[in-house]
Amino acid sequence: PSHQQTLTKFFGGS
Amino acid sequence: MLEGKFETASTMKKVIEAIKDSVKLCNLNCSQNDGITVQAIDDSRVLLIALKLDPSCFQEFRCDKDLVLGLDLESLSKILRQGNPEDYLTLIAEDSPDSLLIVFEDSKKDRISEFSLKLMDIDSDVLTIDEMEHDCAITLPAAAFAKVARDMKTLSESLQILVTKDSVKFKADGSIGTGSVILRARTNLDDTKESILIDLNKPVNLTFGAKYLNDIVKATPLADTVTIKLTDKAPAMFEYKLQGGFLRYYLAPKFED
Repeated sequence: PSHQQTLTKFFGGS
Repeated sequence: MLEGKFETASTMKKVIEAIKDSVKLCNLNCSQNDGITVQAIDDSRVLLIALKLDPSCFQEFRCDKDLVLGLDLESLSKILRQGNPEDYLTLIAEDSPDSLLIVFEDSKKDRISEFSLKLMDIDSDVLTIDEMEHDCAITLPAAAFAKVARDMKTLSESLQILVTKDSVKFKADGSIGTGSVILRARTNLDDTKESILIDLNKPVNLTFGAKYLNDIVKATPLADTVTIKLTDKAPAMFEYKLQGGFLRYYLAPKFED
């Protein structure tokens, strides 16, 4: 089964 | 001082109903040039909401000093439900506010209702979202997308979206069985908002959590159409255009690490 990714993995934070 | 008057309360009522189940607390950023903007991420960090209400969304708008208004959306929703959709709605805040004044006016019935909502200090980190390259963009009737998202959630907690140059296929694989819905690209010249437009650079096959898609389609009352931008192994963007602004959702996909 596939895993739910999070947005922080893709977008830079500040 | 902030003073933003909407011609009707319905936009703000619909926007808050569309986001309050995904994020509980959020900061409203107010400025003279940008109007009101919001960026908020849900607790699981899977769904991000970006709202922009340009000054042109308002009948009257002034904001002498940049303001950040920290709001509990459940509380704001309670107050917004007090006004009728066709009322004028004005948001008023002082320069260093501890509350937001919300005024509804029904000019025909000479009724004015005023509410004051306590503000909060909300610590939120802001993510940087670059204008993304995408493999495909689909524009379809918002109601059609909402129906697929709601129907397929009853079958599976995941929804697979497969896009080719002439169709979008939604697929659910659950414990009771499987289901799929295919929407073919079509241009309806008599009623353009009924068209299904696919702009494809590369075929896409992505899987998303059905729960999050069902949160996104709560924005359906805001717009006739929704535009979905998809890229392999990257977050998807769902955009509901408003008059002079937008409500966008960014959703992280599911895949093998």
